[in-house]
Order: sequence, then C-alpha cells, then structure tokens
Amino acid sequence: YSTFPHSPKWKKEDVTYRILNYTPDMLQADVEEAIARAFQLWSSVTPLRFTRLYGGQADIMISFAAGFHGDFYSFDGPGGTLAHAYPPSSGIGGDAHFDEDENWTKFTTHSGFNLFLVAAHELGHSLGLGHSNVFGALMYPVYMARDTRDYQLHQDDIDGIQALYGPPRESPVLPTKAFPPQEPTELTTAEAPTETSSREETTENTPSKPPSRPEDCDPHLTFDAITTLRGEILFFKGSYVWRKSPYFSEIEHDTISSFWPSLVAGFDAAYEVDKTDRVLFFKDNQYWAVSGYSIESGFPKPIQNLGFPTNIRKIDAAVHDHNTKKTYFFVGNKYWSYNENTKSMERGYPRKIAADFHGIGHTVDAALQKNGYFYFFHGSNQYEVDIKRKKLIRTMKSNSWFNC
Amino acid sequence: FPVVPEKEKEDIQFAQKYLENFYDFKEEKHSLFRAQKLDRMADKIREMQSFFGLEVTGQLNRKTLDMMKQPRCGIPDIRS
Repeated sequence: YSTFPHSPKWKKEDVTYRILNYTPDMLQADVEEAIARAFQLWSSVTPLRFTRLYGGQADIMISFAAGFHGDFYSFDGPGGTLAHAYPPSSGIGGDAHFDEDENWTKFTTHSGFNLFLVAAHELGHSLGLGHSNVFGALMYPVYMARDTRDYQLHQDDIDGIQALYGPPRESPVLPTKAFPPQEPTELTTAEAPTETSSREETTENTPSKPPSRPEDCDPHLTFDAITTLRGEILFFKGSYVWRKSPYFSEIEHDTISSFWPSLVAGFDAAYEVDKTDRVLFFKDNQYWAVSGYSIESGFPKPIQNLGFPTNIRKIDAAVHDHNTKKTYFFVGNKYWSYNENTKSMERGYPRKIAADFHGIGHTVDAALQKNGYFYFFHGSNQYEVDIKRKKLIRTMKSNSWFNC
Repeated sequence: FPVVPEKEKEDIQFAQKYLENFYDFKEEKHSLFRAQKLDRMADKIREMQSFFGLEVTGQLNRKTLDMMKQPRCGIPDIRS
C-alpha cells in the first residue's frame, strides 16, 4: 500500500459525505446503496464513522461529470480513466469524481463498471491511501471486475488504512446482509446461496474465509483441474489458480474470480481447444465456455449436452488431444472420447481407463496435454503417458511444474 | 503480431500521455535529442513495468501497452 506525500489524513473520526448528483445509468437508490456500501468497507476496519449530508459542504463531495469538470484533471470519455479522488484536506480535498462517460452499473458485467468497486477504491484515496501494486488489492490502480456479493478488503488495503487510522474501536462492525442480492446473474449454479432481501441484524458470524492457498512446493499438493490457455498452463484448486507462463520463470498466483468473477470456485475439470481459443470448465453437471476473460453467452449448459448419459452427474477430468481433435473425459475408472469436429461422443465408449492407458489403474483428478505427452494427475502424483502409444513413461509429483 | 508503423507512432504517443499522467514523465520541451526523450521514457516504462509486476525491459512491448490500455483510476501511481 502507499499514502500521499506527508500522509495526509482526516484529523477526526466523524467524516461527512454528500452526493451532489447522479448518473442516469443507475437508479438513484442504487447509486446511494453502492456508495454507502463502499463507505461501510472502510468504516468496518477503522474507527471512522461516515455521515451523509443532504446539503452544504461535506468533507467528501461525490459527483459525476464528463470531460472538463472544473479541476485540472479532465476526464477522457469512455474507458481510460474512470474516476479520481483527492487526499484529505479542506476544499476539494477528499472529493471523489466519477466519469459520466462510463457505463455505471450495480452488477459485475463485462460491459460496465461496478460503481461500488470504483467508489470503494476512490474513497480509499479520499481517506488518504495511494495506489498499491499488490495484484488483487482494492487500491490496485487498474479496474478488475469481480464478484461483489461478499466482497472483503484485501489484507494490503486493511494494513494501509489502519496505518493511517488504526483498527476499529470496538469489535468490527460486520457488513449486514441487508441488501438484496446485488448480482442475480444467470450464471450462478442451482446451489448458489439465496440471500434474503429483508433487513437482518448484524450477526456475530464472520463470513467464512476461503482456506489459504497451499504452498507451491507442498508435497501433498493436489489439483481440481488443469488446462492450457493461450500457451500458459493454469492449475486450479478451490478458488486458487497457479499460472505457469512460457515467458516468466515465476509461478503467478491468482484467483478464479479475478479472471472470471461470475464463475464458481472448485472446478471438476477443464480443457482448452486451442484452435477455437476456447476453454471449457466443468463443475457438477454443468459446464461453461470462456474465451480469454469473456464467458460465452448461453452458459452454463448441462453436461448431457455433450452426450453423457443422465446418470453421470459430474466428471473428474478432461483433456483435449490437439492432434486427433478428440477430447477424453474421465469419470471414475472409465473414460469417454468426444470428437470436437463432429461435436459428438464416439461410439464404443465409455471404456476402462486401465484397458487403454497402461499403468493408469486409478481415477484421474486432472489431465493435461503438453509437449506430446498426457499428464494424468491423481492426488499428489502425476503420470506422464506417451500419447501415441498410450504407455506410462514416468511418475512425478503433481507440483513438479512449479520448479520445486 | 507485427505492428503497423503508423500504429506504432500512435502507441508511443498514447504511452507518453499515460506516463505523463501516472508516472510523472515530463517532456522537456527544449530537448533537441529524440534519443534523450526515448531514454527518459524508457526509464518511466521500467518504473511502470515494475509497479505492475511486468517484465522490466523498458520497452513498450505488447503486454505493457495492454496494461496501459486497461480502464483505471485517474490518480497517479507515483508522485515526485
């Protein structure tokens, strides 16, 4: 995290704000809700309290404007700069300006900018924080669409704001779940928790935190799914992604939601059809297709669409053979072969894995094709198989790709 | 992919504006030597690449330009 030169901050705990005008992109109530939620993020981790004024001069004046709008930082039309805000001080200090030429929204979509996320970032500036170079932090300067339903500040953001104002006086005020679901996206699975829309009291239960990411070289590391993607290899476990690029020696750590915010974590399988620049993700009896960041419309679809019988409710792993244009799906001790050209399952399947892949006598958690070999992952081991001869070559640790 | 020369000029102008806005790059109006300007710009590109965890080359490569074109906050990333 960083602060502004000389670390300006509000010398009081009661800070006022006023919303001077609104964007026509959203209902006024949705603008107010997004901004109130943004303030709540910061009040929940500091002693600060934010009160809204409906007239006169407030510490933080919030407005929407396009192009030149009276300060020395004109906005630049759609895209580019989305908003800016001033560090704490009198006058323009603390004020936050939003570029009206952007498409503001209350959802996480790929065609608009989520006002809550951008407002939370700008209010970080209004309170004295500068930009952070920690990828995934709220104060990271580049906009990243993400799931905001249970949005929590990154630890770097918390460290930064508490360096200026200290921790909250009493136990943290937890964000109430009083808001109606902000993202009724069609992409949620049937199991998605349904939020109530009635006002609930603050509960003592802190939202469950996802388990921390295992170490790269943990000898017991296993993977849910593995796929190539435009020359890189992505390893998935829970919500975490390990990314191996042919250009950088270091392994990059990300989360699924930082790439595909509306996809659920915990994939079962994934594979890439490189000729169509398409990756398919599988979870339970549904699958999604993505191309880079964008998720193809019309998904998720039931896996029965691919030709699986109705008794198959999930798959273990999938791998696409770029040479034969066949995709192998692994379920239990059997596997199917799917012809990507004819878009149909091949006759004579399922077959026993062990019958065709010598030396592979167990289930497959994840599968990968690289350098002319298949790599079948089972627990903390992986098995390198010669694709043509379907013969086991050698066994390695699952995380041998991480330069351990 | 290979870059079309006019596109390249456009990219450099875009990058210069970005570095002026967010990385305190000041174009010395009276600098006679184009190479000098490019040198100083390369320094700023390095700073930007380091901030975003990109490979620090000082060159305006594709990844660097893609990052510059991401929608973002208008506050500078570094201040003098």
